[in-house]
Amino acid sequence: YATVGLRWKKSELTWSIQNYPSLHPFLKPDYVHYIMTHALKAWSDVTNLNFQAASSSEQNRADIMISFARSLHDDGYPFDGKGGTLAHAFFPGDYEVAGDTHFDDEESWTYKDDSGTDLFAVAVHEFGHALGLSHSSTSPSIMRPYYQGAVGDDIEAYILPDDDRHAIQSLYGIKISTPTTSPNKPTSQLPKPPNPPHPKVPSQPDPSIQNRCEGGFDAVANIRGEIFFFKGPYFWRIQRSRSLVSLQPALIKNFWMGLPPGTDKIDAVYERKSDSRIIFFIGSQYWVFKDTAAMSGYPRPLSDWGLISHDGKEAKSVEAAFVWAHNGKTYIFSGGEFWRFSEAEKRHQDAGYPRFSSLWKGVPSNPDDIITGEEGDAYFFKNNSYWVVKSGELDQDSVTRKSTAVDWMECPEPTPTTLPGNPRGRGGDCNCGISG
Amino acid sequence: HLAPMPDQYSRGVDWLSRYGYLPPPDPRTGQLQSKEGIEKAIKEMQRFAGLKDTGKLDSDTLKLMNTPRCSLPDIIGSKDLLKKRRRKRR
Repeated sequence: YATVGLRWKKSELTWSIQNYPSLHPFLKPDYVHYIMTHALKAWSDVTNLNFQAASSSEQNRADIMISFARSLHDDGYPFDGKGGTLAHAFFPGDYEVAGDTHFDDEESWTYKDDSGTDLFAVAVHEFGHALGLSHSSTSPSIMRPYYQGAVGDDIEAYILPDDDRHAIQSLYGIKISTPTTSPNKPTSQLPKPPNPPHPKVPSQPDPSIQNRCEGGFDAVANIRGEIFFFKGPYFWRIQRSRSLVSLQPALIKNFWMGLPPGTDKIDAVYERKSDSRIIFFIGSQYWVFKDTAAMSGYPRPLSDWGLISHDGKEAKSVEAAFVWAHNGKTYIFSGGEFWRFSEAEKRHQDAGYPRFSSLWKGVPSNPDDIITGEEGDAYFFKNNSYWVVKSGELDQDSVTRKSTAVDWMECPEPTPTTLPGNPRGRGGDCNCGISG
Repeated sequence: HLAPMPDQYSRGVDWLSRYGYLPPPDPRTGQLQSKEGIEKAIKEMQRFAGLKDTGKLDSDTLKLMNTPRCSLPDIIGSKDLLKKRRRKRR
Protein backbone atom coordinates (compact mmCIF):
# COMPACT_ATOMS: atom_id res chain seq x y z
CA TYR A 1 0.00 0.00 0.00
CA ALA A 2 1.00 3.63 -0.24
CA THR A 3 0.03 6.71 1.70
CA VAL A 4 0.65 10.33 0.73
CA GLY A 5 1.81 11.60 4.10
CA LEU A 6 -1.40 13.50 4.77
CA ARG A 7 -4.04 12.55 7.30
CA TRP A 8 -6.97 14.06 9.08
CA LYS A 9 -5.99 15.40 12.48
CA LYS A 10 -9.39 14.55 13.90
CA SER A 11 -11.29 11.30 14.14
CA GLU A 12 -14.82 12.70 13.79
CA LEU A 13 -15.46 13.50 10.16
CA THR A 14 -18.60 14.82 8.55
CA TRP A 15 -19.84 14.05 5.06
CA SER A 16 -22.56 15.25 2.75
CA ILE A 17 -23.96 14.51 -0.67
CA GLN A 18 -24.18 17.64 -2.80
CA ASN A 19 -26.11 16.11 -5.70
CA TYR A 20 -27.09 12.76 -7.18
CA PRO A 21 -26.36 10.84 -10.40
CA SER A 22 -28.53 12.09 -13.19
CA LEU A 23 -27.88 9.48 -15.86
CA HIS A 24 -28.96 6.19 -14.36
CA PRO A 25 -32.64 6.06 -13.65
CA PHE A 26 -32.44 3.48 -10.88
CA LEU A 27 -30.02 5.03 -8.42
CA LYS A 28 -32.33 7.19 -6.40
CA PRO A 29 -31.03 9.47 -3.62
CA ASP A 30 -31.97 6.95 -0.93
CA TYR A 31 -29.78 4.40 -2.62
CA VAL A 32 -26.86 6.75 -3.04
CA HIS A 33 -27.08 7.66 0.64
CA TYR A 34 -27.18 3.99 1.58
CA ILE A 35 -24.17 3.18 -0.64
CA MET A 36 -22.07 6.08 0.62
CA THR A 37 -22.87 5.29 4.24
CA HIS A 38 -21.61 1.77 3.87
CA ALA A 39 -18.60 2.75 1.76
CA LEU A 40 -17.46 4.99 4.62
CA LYS A 41 -18.28 2.30 7.13
CA ALA A 42 -15.76 0.00 5.44
CA TRP A 43 -13.03 2.36 6.67
CA SER A 44 -14.48 3.16 10.08
CA ASP A 45 -14.93 -0.55 10.81
CA VAL A 46 -11.17 -0.98 11.20
CA THR A 47 -10.06 2.38 12.64
CA ASN A 48 -11.18 4.84 15.26
CA LEU A 49 -12.58 7.14 12.61
CA ASN A 50 -16.25 8.06 12.88
CA PHE A 51 -18.29 9.45 10.02
CA GLN A 52 -21.30 11.61 10.68
CA ALA A 53 -23.71 12.73 8.02
CA ALA A 54 -23.72 16.54 8.08
CA SER A 55 -26.85 18.25 9.25
CA SER A 56 -28.83 20.15 6.66
CA SER A 57 -27.33 23.46 7.78
CA GLU A 58 -23.80 22.13 7.44
CA GLN A 59 -24.11 20.43 4.05
CA ASN A 60 -21.62 22.82 2.48
CA ARG A 61 -19.12 22.64 5.31
CA ALA A 62 -18.71 18.88 5.57
CA ASP A 63 -15.22 17.40 5.54
CA ILE A 64 -16.08 14.99 2.74
CA MET A 65 -18.42 16.54 0.20
CA ILE A 66 -19.64 14.08 -2.40
CA SER A 67 -20.80 15.23 -5.81
CA PHE A 68 -21.51 13.97 -9.31
CA ALA A 69 -20.03 16.19 -11.99
CA ARG A 70 -19.44 16.19 -15.74
CA SER A 71 -16.48 17.17 -17.85
CA LEU A 72 -14.76 20.32 -16.60
CA HIS A 73 -15.91 21.01 -13.08
CA ASP A 74 -13.39 23.55 -11.84
CA ASP A 75 -10.96 21.37 -9.97
CA GLY A 76 -8.31 20.63 -12.62
CA TYR A 77 -9.43 17.04 -13.06
CA PRO A 78 -12.03 17.08 -15.83
CA PHE A 79 -14.09 13.98 -16.44
CA ASP A 80 -14.23 12.36 -19.85
CA GLY A 81 -17.69 10.90 -20.29
CA LYS A 82 -18.58 7.26 -20.01
CA GLY A 83 -15.59 4.99 -19.39
CA GLY A 84 -12.08 6.35 -18.93
CA THR A 85 -11.79 8.13 -15.64
CA LEU A 86 -14.54 7.35 -13.17
CA ALA A 87 -13.95 9.42 -10.06
CA HIS A 88 -11.39 11.15 -7.87
CA ALA A 89 -11.02 12.46 -4.35
CA PHE A 90 -8.81 15.02 -2.67
CA PHE A 91 -6.39 14.06 0.05
CA PRO A 92 -6.87 15.22 3.66
CA GLY A 93 -5.64 18.61 4.72
CA ASP A 94 -6.68 22.09 5.73
CA TYR A 95 -7.38 23.34 2.22
CA GLU A 96 -10.86 23.94 0.89
CA VAL A 97 -11.45 20.84 -1.22
CA ALA A 98 -9.64 18.39 1.06
CA GLY A 99 -11.66 15.20 1.35
CA ASP A 100 -14.06 16.10 -1.43
CA THR A 101 -15.03 13.22 -3.64
CA HIS A 102 -16.24 13.60 -7.21
CA PHE A 103 -17.88 10.98 -9.42
CA ASP A 104 -18.25 11.26 -13.19
CA ASP A 105 -21.95 11.86 -13.71
CA GLU A 106 -21.77 10.40 -17.22
CA GLU A 107 -21.04 6.91 -15.97
CA SER A 108 -23.86 4.42 -15.63
CA TRP A 109 -23.64 4.11 -11.87
CA THR A 110 -25.25 0.96 -10.63
CA TYR A 111 -25.77 -1.10 -7.54
CA LYS A 112 -26.20 -4.87 -7.68
CA ASP A 113 -26.31 -4.67 -11.44
CA ASP A 114 -23.50 -5.72 -13.78
CA SER A 115 -24.66 -3.49 -16.61
CA GLY A 116 -22.86 -0.43 -15.33
CA THR A 117 -20.16 0.73 -12.93
CA ASP A 118 -20.61 -0.31 -9.34
CA LEU A 119 -20.92 2.86 -7.26
CA PHE A 120 -20.10 1.15 -3.98
CA ALA A 121 -16.74 -0.26 -5.14
CA VAL A 122 -15.67 3.09 -6.59
CA ALA A 123 -16.86 4.99 -3.51
CA VAL A 124 -14.83 2.79 -1.14
CA HIS A 125 -11.77 3.41 -3.31
CA GLU A 126 -12.26 7.17 -3.45
CA PHE A 127 -12.87 7.48 0.27
CA GLY A 128 -9.52 5.75 0.69
CA HIS A 129 -7.97 8.74 -1.10
CA ALA A 130 -10.06 11.17 0.94
CA LEU A 131 -8.50 9.61 4.05
CA GLY A 132 -4.92 9.76 2.78
CA LEU A 133 -4.26 6.58 0.84
CA SER A 134 -2.63 6.51 -2.56
CA HIS A 135 -2.95 3.79 -5.18
CA SER A 136 -1.78 0.32 -4.31
CA SER A 137 -0.16 -2.21 -6.62
CA THR A 138 -1.22 -5.09 -4.41
CA SER A 139 -3.89 -7.56 -5.36
CA PRO A 140 -6.35 -7.78 -3.76
CA SER A 141 -6.71 -4.15 -2.80
CA ILE A 142 -9.59 -1.75 -3.23
CA MET A 143 -6.95 0.93 -3.84
CA ARG A 144 -5.75 -0.52 -7.13
CA PRO A 145 -6.27 2.27 -9.65
CA TYR A 146 -8.27 0.23 -12.16
CA TYR A 147 -11.96 -0.54 -11.87
CA GLN A 148 -12.23 -4.15 -10.77
CA GLY A 149 -15.98 -4.61 -10.85
CA ALA A 150 -18.44 -4.93 -8.02
CA VAL A 151 -17.21 -6.22 -4.67
CA GLY A 152 -20.19 -8.41 -3.92
CA ASP A 153 -23.89 -8.12 -3.42
CA ASP A 154 -23.96 -7.54 0.33
CA ILE A 155 -22.35 -4.19 0.94
CA GLU A 156 -23.32 -4.32 4.60
CA ALA A 157 -20.97 -7.26 5.01
CA TYR A 158 -18.11 -5.82 2.98
CA ILE A 159 -14.68 -6.10 4.62
CA LEU A 160 -11.58 -4.30 3.37
CA PRO A 161 -8.77 -6.44 1.95
CA ASP A 162 -5.79 -6.80 4.32
CA ASP A 163 -3.61 -4.42 2.30
CA ASP A 164 -6.13 -1.61 2.70
CA ARG A 165 -6.74 -2.36 6.36
CA HIS A 166 -3.02 -2.15 7.07
CA ALA A 167 -2.82 1.07 5.08
CA ILE A 168 -5.60 2.89 6.87
CA GLN A 169 -4.47 1.62 10.28
CA SER A 170 -0.98 3.00 9.58
CA LEU A 171 -2.59 6.43 9.47
CA TYR A 172 -5.34 6.23 12.08
CA GLY A 173 -4.45 3.25 14.25
CA ILE A 174 -6.27 0.06 15.01
CA LYS A 175 -9.83 0.28 16.21
CA ILE A 176 -9.92 0.19 19.98
CA SER A 177 -13.56 0.32 20.90
CA THR A 178 -15.58 -2.64 19.80
CA PRO A 179 -19.25 -1.83 19.67
CA THR A 180 -19.68 1.05 17.23
CA THR A 181 -18.61 0.63 13.69
CA SER A 182 -21.00 3.03 12.22
CA PRO A 183 -20.59 6.04 9.99
CA ASN A 184 -23.88 7.25 11.39
CA LYS A 185 -24.31 6.98 15.09
CA PRO A 186 -25.94 5.06 16.61
CA THR A 187 -25.60 1.76 14.79
CA SER A 188 -29.32 1.22 14.73
CA GLN A 189 -29.66 4.23 12.42
CA LEU A 190 -27.63 2.67 9.64
CA PRO A 191 -29.82 2.91 6.57
CA LYS A 192 -31.28 -0.18 5.09
CA PRO A 193 -31.58 -0.63 1.36
CA PRO A 194 -34.64 1.13 0.06
CA ASN A 195 -37.33 -1.09 -1.35
CA PRO A 196 -37.68 -2.50 -3.88
CA PRO A 197 -33.97 -3.33 -3.87
CA HIS A 198 -33.43 -3.11 -7.58
CA PRO A 199 -36.32 -1.69 -9.55
CA LYS A 200 -36.20 -2.09 -13.30
CA VAL A 201 -38.38 -0.58 -15.95
CA PRO A 202 -38.49 -3.04 -18.83
CA SER A 203 -40.50 -0.75 -21.05
CA GLN A 204 -37.65 1.80 -21.14
CA PRO A 205 -34.53 -0.20 -21.83
CA ASP A 206 -31.27 1.53 -21.02
CA PRO A 207 -28.74 1.29 -23.86
CA SER A 208 -26.33 -0.41 -21.51
CA ILE A 209 -28.76 -3.30 -21.16
CA GLN A 210 -27.94 -4.34 -24.74
CA ASN A 211 -25.76 -7.20 -23.70
CA ARG A 212 -22.70 -7.59 -25.82
CA CYS A 213 -22.03 -10.99 -24.24
CA GLU A 214 -25.20 -12.50 -25.73
CA GLY A 215 -23.89 -12.28 -29.30
CA GLY A 216 -26.42 -12.35 -32.13
CA PHE A 217 -24.89 -9.42 -33.99
CA ASP A 218 -26.67 -8.29 -37.13
CA ALA A 219 -23.49 -7.23 -38.88
CA VAL A 220 -19.75 -7.13 -38.30
CA ALA A 221 -17.31 -5.02 -40.30
CA ASN A 222 -13.61 -4.32 -40.42
CA ILE A 223 -13.37 -0.61 -41.13
CA ARG A 224 -9.86 0.79 -41.30
CA GLY A 225 -8.57 -1.86 -38.98
CA GLU A 226 -11.24 -1.39 -36.35
CA ILE A 227 -13.99 -3.97 -35.93
CA PHE A 228 -17.58 -2.77 -35.64
CA PHE A 229 -20.27 -5.07 -34.24
CA PHE A 230 -23.82 -3.94 -35.05
CA LYS A 231 -26.84 -5.14 -33.12
CA GLY A 232 -30.27 -3.56 -33.23
CA PRO A 233 -29.91 0.22 -33.11
CA TYR A 234 -26.48 0.00 -31.42
CA PHE A 235 -22.90 -0.84 -32.24
CA TRP A 236 -19.69 -1.67 -30.39
CA ARG A 237 -16.26 -0.63 -31.69
CA ILE A 238 -13.04 -2.55 -31.19
CA GLN A 239 -9.72 -0.80 -31.71
CA ARG A 240 -6.74 -2.31 -33.49
CA SER A 241 -5.36 -3.24 -30.10
CA ARG A 242 -8.41 -5.50 -29.77
CA SER A 243 -9.76 -3.35 -26.94
CA LEU A 244 -13.37 -2.29 -26.87
CA VAL A 245 -13.68 1.47 -27.03
CA SER A 246 -16.43 1.07 -24.44
CA LEU A 247 -18.28 -1.81 -22.89
CA GLN A 248 -21.42 0.19 -23.56
CA PRO A 249 -22.78 0.32 -27.10
CA ALA A 250 -23.23 3.52 -29.06
CA LEU A 251 -26.32 4.43 -31.04
CA ILE A 252 -25.85 3.85 -34.77
CA LYS A 253 -27.84 6.97 -35.60
CA ASN A 254 -25.51 9.15 -33.52
CA PHE A 255 -22.41 8.09 -35.45
CA TRP A 256 -23.46 6.98 -38.93
CA MET A 257 -25.33 9.93 -40.36
CA GLY A 258 -27.83 9.51 -43.16
CA LEU A 259 -29.55 6.22 -42.44
CA PRO A 260 -33.32 6.44 -42.21
CA PRO A 261 -34.80 7.30 -38.81
CA GLY A 262 -35.79 4.24 -36.87
CA THR A 263 -33.12 2.02 -38.39
CA ASP A 264 -32.88 -0.86 -35.99
CA LYS A 265 -31.14 -3.54 -38.00
CA ILE A 266 -28.16 -3.44 -40.35
CA ASP A 267 -27.90 -6.52 -42.57
CA ALA A 268 -24.26 -6.21 -43.57
CA VAL A 269 -21.46 -3.66 -43.80
CA TYR A 270 -18.07 -3.64 -45.48
CA GLU A 271 -15.34 -1.18 -46.43
CA ARG A 272 -14.67 -0.95 -50.16
CA LYS A 273 -10.94 -1.20 -50.65
CA SER A 274 -10.67 0.83 -53.85
CA ASP A 275 -11.82 4.09 -52.27
CA SER A 276 -12.40 3.31 -48.57
CA ARG A 277 -16.11 3.98 -48.92
CA ILE A 278 -18.29 2.04 -46.47
CA ILE A 279 -21.28 0.13 -47.80
CA PHE A 280 -24.35 -0.52 -45.63
CA PHE A 281 -26.96 -3.08 -46.68
CA ILE A 282 -30.39 -2.74 -45.11
CA GLY A 283 -33.24 -4.77 -46.58
CA SER A 284 -33.61 -4.14 -50.29
CA GLN A 285 -31.46 -1.02 -50.32
CA TYR A 286 -27.84 -0.04 -49.83
CA TRP A 287 -26.04 3.14 -48.81
CA VAL A 288 -22.49 4.27 -49.55
CA PHE A 289 -20.78 6.28 -46.82
CA LYS A 290 -17.81 8.58 -47.00
CA ASP A 291 -16.42 8.37 -43.49
CA THR A 292 -19.48 8.56 -41.25
CA ALA A 293 -21.89 10.34 -43.59
CA ALA A 294 -24.04 8.81 -46.32
CA MET A 295 -23.24 10.11 -49.79
CA SER A 296 -25.86 11.86 -51.83
CA GLY A 297 -27.74 9.66 -54.27
CA TYR A 298 -28.31 6.92 -51.73
CA PRO A 299 -30.04 4.68 -50.85
CA ARG A 300 -30.01 2.72 -54.07
CA PRO A 301 -31.90 -0.51 -54.76
CA LEU A 302 -30.14 -3.79 -54.08
CA SER A 303 -31.00 -4.80 -57.63
CA ASP A 304 -27.98 -2.70 -58.72
CA TRP A 305 -25.86 -5.63 -57.62
CA GLY A 306 -27.58 -8.22 -59.82
CA LEU A 307 -27.86 -10.82 -57.10
CA ILE A 308 -29.77 -13.43 -59.11
CA SER A 309 -29.88 -16.86 -57.46
CA HIS A 310 -29.65 -20.27 -59.11
CA ASP A 311 -33.41 -20.46 -59.33
CA GLY A 312 -33.58 -17.12 -61.13
CA LYS A 313 -34.94 -15.11 -58.23
CA GLU A 314 -33.45 -11.85 -57.07
CA ALA A 315 -32.04 -11.64 -53.53
CA LYS A 316 -34.22 -9.51 -51.30
CA SER A 317 -31.53 -8.77 -48.75
CA VAL A 318 -27.88 -9.40 -47.99
CA GLU A 319 -26.71 -11.54 -45.08
CA ALA A 320 -22.98 -10.93 -45.19
CA ALA A 321 -20.52 -8.85 -47.18
CA PHE A 322 -16.75 -8.59 -47.01
CA VAL A 323 -13.62 -8.02 -49.01
CA TRP A 324 -11.39 -11.05 -48.76
CA ALA A 325 -7.90 -9.68 -48.17
CA HIS A 326 -6.56 -12.90 -49.68
CA ASN A 327 -7.60 -11.86 -53.20
CA GLY A 328 -9.08 -8.37 -52.83
CA LYS A 329 -12.47 -9.55 -54.15
CA THR A 330 -15.81 -8.53 -52.66
CA TYR A 331 -18.13 -11.36 -51.54
CA ILE A 332 -21.87 -10.99 -50.96
CA PHE A 333 -23.81 -13.77 -49.20
CA SER A 334 -27.56 -14.25 -49.33
CA GLY A 335 -29.89 -17.24 -49.07
CA GLY A 336 -27.19 -19.90 -48.95
CA GLU A 337 -25.40 -18.55 -52.04
CA PHE A 338 -22.64 -16.06 -52.64
CA TRP A 339 -21.53 -13.76 -55.42
CA ARG A 340 -18.06 -12.40 -56.09
CA PHE A 341 -17.28 -8.92 -57.40
CA SER A 342 -14.23 -7.07 -58.62
CA GLU A 343 -14.30 -3.46 -57.48
CA ALA A 344 -10.80 -2.28 -58.34
CA GLU A 345 -12.19 0.27 -60.78
CA LYS A 346 -15.87 -0.19 -61.54
CA ARG A 347 -17.86 -2.91 -59.84
CA HIS A 348 -18.58 -5.97 -61.94
CA GLN A 349 -19.75 -9.41 -60.98
CA ASP A 350 -17.28 -12.22 -61.67
CA ALA A 351 -18.43 -14.97 -63.98
CA GLY A 352 -19.54 -18.30 -62.55
CA TYR A 353 -21.54 -16.90 -59.64
CA PRO A 354 -23.58 -17.40 -57.55
CA ARG A 355 -22.08 -20.42 -55.91
CA PHE A 356 -23.37 -22.29 -52.90
CA SER A 357 -22.15 -21.09 -49.52
CA SER A 358 -21.52 -24.69 -48.55
CA LEU A 359 -18.32 -24.47 -50.57
CA TRP A 360 -16.87 -22.81 -47.50
CA LYS A 361 -16.33 -25.95 -45.45
CA GLY A 362 -16.84 -26.04 -41.73
CA VAL A 363 -18.55 -22.67 -41.37
CA PRO A 364 -22.23 -21.69 -41.27
CA SER A 365 -23.67 -21.31 -44.76
CA ASN A 366 -25.83 -18.39 -43.61
CA PRO A 367 -23.48 -16.34 -41.44
CA ASP A 368 -24.53 -13.15 -39.66
CA ASP A 369 -21.54 -11.47 -41.29
CA ILE A 370 -17.93 -12.02 -42.35
CA ILE A 371 -14.76 -9.95 -42.06
CA THR A 372 -11.14 -10.41 -42.96
CA GLY A 373 -8.00 -9.29 -41.27
CA GLU A 374 -4.93 -7.94 -43.01
CA GLU A 375 -3.40 -11.40 -42.98
CA GLY A 376 -6.20 -12.63 -45.25
CA ASP A 377 -8.02 -14.95 -42.87
CA ALA A 378 -11.81 -14.84 -43.10
CA TYR A 379 -13.85 -14.65 -39.90
CA PHE A 380 -17.39 -16.02 -40.11
CA PHE A 381 -19.75 -14.83 -37.36
CA LYS A 382 -22.96 -16.58 -36.39
CA ASN A 383 -24.95 -16.14 -33.16
CA ASN A 384 -22.28 -15.94 -30.45
CA SER A 385 -19.58 -17.89 -32.29
CA TYR A 386 -17.05 -17.32 -35.00
CA TRP A 387 -14.93 -19.49 -37.26
CA VAL A 388 -11.61 -18.58 -38.90
CA VAL A 389 -10.96 -19.73 -42.47
CA LYS A 390 -7.27 -19.45 -43.18
CA SER A 391 -6.22 -17.28 -46.08
CA GLY A 392 -7.10 -18.82 -49.39
CA GLU A 393 -8.44 -22.07 -47.97
CA LEU A 394 -12.07 -22.91 -48.68
CA ASP A 395 -11.94 -26.51 -47.54
CA GLN A 396 -9.83 -26.73 -44.43
CA ASP A 397 -9.86 -30.08 -42.65
CA SER A 398 -11.36 -28.54 -39.57
CA VAL A 399 -12.47 -25.06 -38.62
CA THR A 400 -12.70 -24.51 -34.89
CA ARG A 401 -15.69 -22.76 -33.47
CA LYS A 402 -14.72 -19.98 -31.05
CA SER A 403 -16.57 -17.64 -28.74
CA THR A 404 -17.29 -14.14 -30.00
CA ALA A 405 -18.19 -12.99 -26.48
CA VAL A 406 -14.91 -14.12 -24.96
CA ASP A 407 -12.51 -13.32 -27.79
CA TRP A 408 -13.99 -10.06 -29.02
CA MET A 409 -16.38 -8.65 -26.45
CA GLU A 410 -14.25 -8.95 -23.31
CA CYS A 411 -16.81 -11.20 -21.65
CA PRO A 412 -15.82 -13.80 -19.06
CA GLU A 413 -15.21 -17.37 -20.10
CA PRO A 414 -18.46 -19.27 -19.52
CA THR A 415 -18.24 -21.62 -16.58
CA PRO A 416 -18.84 -25.18 -17.72
CA THR A 417 -21.65 -26.81 -15.82
CA THR A 418 -20.97 -30.39 -14.87
CA LEU A 419 -24.15 -32.34 -14.81
CA PRO A 420 -24.80 -35.57 -12.99
CA GLY A 421 -24.30 -38.84 -14.78
CA ASN A 422 -26.25 -39.54 -17.91
CA PRO A 423 -29.71 -40.61 -16.83
CA ARG A 424 -29.77 -43.29 -19.49
CA GLY A 425 -26.88 -44.98 -17.78
CA ARG A 426 -24.07 -44.36 -20.23
CA GLY A 427 -22.10 -42.99 -17.32
CA GLY A 428 -20.70 -39.86 -18.98
CA ASP A 429 -20.89 -36.30 -17.77
CA CYS A 430 -22.07 -33.39 -19.88
CA ASN A 431 -20.36 -30.05 -20.12
CA CYS A 432 -22.48 -27.13 -21.12
CA GLY A 433 -21.28 -23.61 -21.72
CA ILE A 434 -23.24 -20.55 -22.67
CA SER A 435 -21.34 -20.19 -25.94
CA GLY A 436 -21.69 -23.86 -26.82
CA HIS B 1 -15.70 11.96 -39.18
CA LEU B 2 -14.38 8.46 -38.82
CA ALA B 3 -11.00 9.32 -37.43
CA PRO B 4 -7.96 7.42 -38.56
CA MET B 5 -6.58 5.01 -36.02
CA PRO B 6 -5.37 7.10 -33.13
CA ASP B 7 -1.66 7.16 -32.56
CA GLN B 8 -1.44 4.62 -29.82
CA TYR B 9 2.11 5.56 -28.99
CA SER B 10 1.36 9.21 -28.35
CA ARG B 11 -1.78 8.26 -26.48
CA GLY B 12 0.27 5.88 -24.39
CA VAL B 13 2.76 8.64 -23.57
CA ASP B 14 -0.08 10.95 -22.64
CA TRP B 15 -1.54 8.25 -20.39
CA LEU B 16 1.84 7.68 -18.70
CA SER B 17 2.21 11.40 -18.04
CA ARG B 18 -1.31 11.73 -16.71
CA TYR B 19 -0.88 8.97 -14.16
CA GLY B 20 2.54 9.97 -12.92
CA TYR B 21 4.85 7.55 -14.71
CA LEU B 22 6.41 10.27 -16.87
CA PRO B 23 7.07 13.89 -15.97
CA PRO B 24 4.55 16.14 -17.66
CA PRO B 25 5.85 17.86 -20.80
CA ASP B 26 7.55 21.15 -20.07
CA PRO B 27 6.04 23.88 -22.30
CA ARG B 28 9.05 26.17 -21.68
CA THR B 29 11.60 23.82 -23.18
CA GLY B 30 9.41 21.69 -25.42
CA GLN B 31 11.63 18.82 -24.40
CA LEU B 32 10.50 15.51 -25.79
CA GLN B 33 10.39 12.35 -23.74
CA SER B 34 13.31 10.09 -24.54
CA LYS B 35 12.73 6.61 -25.91
CA GLU B 36 14.53 5.13 -22.92
CA GLY B 37 12.48 7.23 -20.52
CA ILE B 38 9.25 6.07 -22.07
CA GLU B 39 10.32 2.43 -22.00
CA LYS B 40 11.28 2.77 -18.35
CA ALA B 41 7.91 4.39 -17.59
CA ILE B 42 6.06 1.62 -19.39
CA LYS B 43 7.95 -0.97 -17.36
CA GLU B 44 7.09 0.82 -14.15
CA MET B 45 3.45 0.97 -15.14
CA GLN B 46 3.49 -2.73 -16.03
CA ARG B 47 5.07 -3.71 -12.72
CA PHE B 48 2.57 -1.59 -10.80
CA ALA B 49 -0.29 -3.26 -12.63
CA GLY B 50 1.08 -6.77 -12.25
CA LEU B 51 1.81 -7.20 -15.95
CA LYS B 52 4.95 -8.64 -17.49
CA ASP B 53 7.39 -5.69 -17.69
CA THR B 54 8.25 -5.73 -21.36
CA GLY B 55 8.68 -1.97 -21.68
CA LYS B 56 6.51 -2.12 -24.79
CA LEU B 57 2.95 -1.06 -25.46
CA ASP B 58 1.83 -4.64 -25.97
CA SER B 59 -1.79 -5.69 -26.15
CA ASP B 60 -2.13 -6.36 -22.41
CA THR B 61 -0.71 -2.94 -21.61
CA LEU B 62 -2.94 -1.16 -24.11
CA LYS B 63 -5.92 -3.04 -22.79
CA LEU B 64 -5.18 -1.93 -19.25
CA MET B 65 -4.70 1.64 -20.42
CA ASN B 66 -8.23 1.45 -21.79
CA THR B 67 -9.66 0.11 -18.55
CA PRO B 68 -11.84 2.55 -16.59
CA ARG B 69 -9.98 3.88 -13.59
CA CYS B 70 -9.55 6.51 -10.91
CA SER B 71 -8.43 9.96 -12.12
CA LEU B 72 -5.64 10.29 -9.59
CA PRO B 73 -2.07 9.43 -10.58
CA ASP B 74 -0.43 6.21 -9.43
CA ILE B 75 2.85 7.91 -8.71
CA ILE B 76 2.23 11.04 -6.71
CA GLY B 77 4.97 13.62 -6.34
CA SER B 78 5.01 16.55 -3.96
CA LYS B 79 4.20 18.81 -6.91
CA ASP B 80 0.87 17.05 -7.36
CA LEU B 81 -0.12 17.75 -3.80
CA LEU B 82 0.95 21.39 -3.96
CA LYS B 83 -0.82 21.87 -7.29
CA LYS B 84 -4.14 20.84 -5.83
CA ARG B 85 -3.88 23.28 -2.96
CA ARG B 86 -2.88 26.21 -5.16
CA ARG B 87 -5.51 25.54 -7.78
CA LYS B 88 -8.47 25.83 -5.50
CA ARG B 89 -7.10 28.78 -3.56
CA ARG B 90 -6.66 30.80 -6.73
